[in-house]
Amino acid sequence: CTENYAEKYYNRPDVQKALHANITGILYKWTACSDVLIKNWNDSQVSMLPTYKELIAAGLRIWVFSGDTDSVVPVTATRFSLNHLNLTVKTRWYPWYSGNQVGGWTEVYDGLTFATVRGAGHEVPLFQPKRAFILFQSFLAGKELPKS
Amino acid sequence: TKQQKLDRISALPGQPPVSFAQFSGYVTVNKEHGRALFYWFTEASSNPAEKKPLVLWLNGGPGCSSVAYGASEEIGPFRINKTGSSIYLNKYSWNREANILFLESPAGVGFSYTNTSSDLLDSGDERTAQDALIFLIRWMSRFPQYKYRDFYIAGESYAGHYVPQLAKKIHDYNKGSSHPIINLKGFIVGNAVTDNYYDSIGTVTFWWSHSMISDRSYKSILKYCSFNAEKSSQQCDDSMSYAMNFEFGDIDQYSIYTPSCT
Repeated sequence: CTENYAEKYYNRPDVQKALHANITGILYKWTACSDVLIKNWNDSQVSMLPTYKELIAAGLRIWVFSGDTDSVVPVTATRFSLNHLNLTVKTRWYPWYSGNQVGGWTEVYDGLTFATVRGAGHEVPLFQPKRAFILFQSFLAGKELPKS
Repeated sequence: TKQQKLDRISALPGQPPVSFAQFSGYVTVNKEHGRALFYWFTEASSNPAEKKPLVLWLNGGPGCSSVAYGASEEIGPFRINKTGSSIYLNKYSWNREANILFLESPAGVGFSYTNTSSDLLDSGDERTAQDALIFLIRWMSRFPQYKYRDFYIAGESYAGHYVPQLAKKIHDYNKGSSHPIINLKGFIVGNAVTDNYYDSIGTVTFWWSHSMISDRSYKSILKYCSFNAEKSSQQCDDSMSYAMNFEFGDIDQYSIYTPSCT
């Protein structure tokens, strides 16, 4: 229910003042999501795969991760999609570790790193903060996820 | 810059003392329409912050890229307590390693606004990415110390669109410069919306392989749903809604093994 905490906190006038938010000062119903935007979303790219191909060719560092207890954009969805980039495997599938536990599994391709985060839902850092942090550190360092 | 000083947050209500600086405010991305995006910036808590990279975090939706998610319950330096009366430190905050910039996008989300109400009815991928690029260029003018800094974009869910689309816009924008101020090095996305067709096949496969739906539902969804048609058939809609309304049960679909919020 953590989303409800935000609804309380960000609708407080003192918080809005401290954040220099809602400068009009009208009573503002801040919400985590905008229903109007969701219902009226105009254009949506059918597939991001062509964009991935272009940015891989441009040499960007690209990591895609997936919390494996999410059923909204689940790990199998991501694997099916990435599979159609037909990338070459650079480092074969292995379990990566966080502490002395398997933090997830990963495979490194030419141009893209894929990693799962074990036991995490859609918002990975909410459910597995330490594993998400290790993932982020490895990404920034440009290093493969720890093998032990 | 003067505006940077005005954007400085002295402290948020109920916040514990911290060593890092934080800023927040608005950047106008379209003067004619009066569109302005709200940002919250938390500098790196580890020294030297001026050596740490800059990371822009985007959530998804579309329409939910607000500070409720990434900033407040995932990677931000603070978590909000149950009553909303105070905030406490997040031990695994990503600003331990980087300067984190949160953006409420597009206009209409969170504190970001537009003075042209029709903007709320024709938002989409293209304008969201364009406004985000303009935001970044103008934000860098306000925070010139971050020009040329190693820059990454991160996000989850529908930001599986926002992040690569913005990366592409930056990549194209940089082609005109020999020493681009937005020094984009890469991006990282989680549980990312990637390809409508393959994502859908993978989602239904997950539901079946995790025993959330019956064989019967699985077969009828695969039979009636083509997933790459603009409009789904009535039989497809019926199969999907039966599975979700009568077979899932009251679970949190975003985390299928944890208690749902009652």
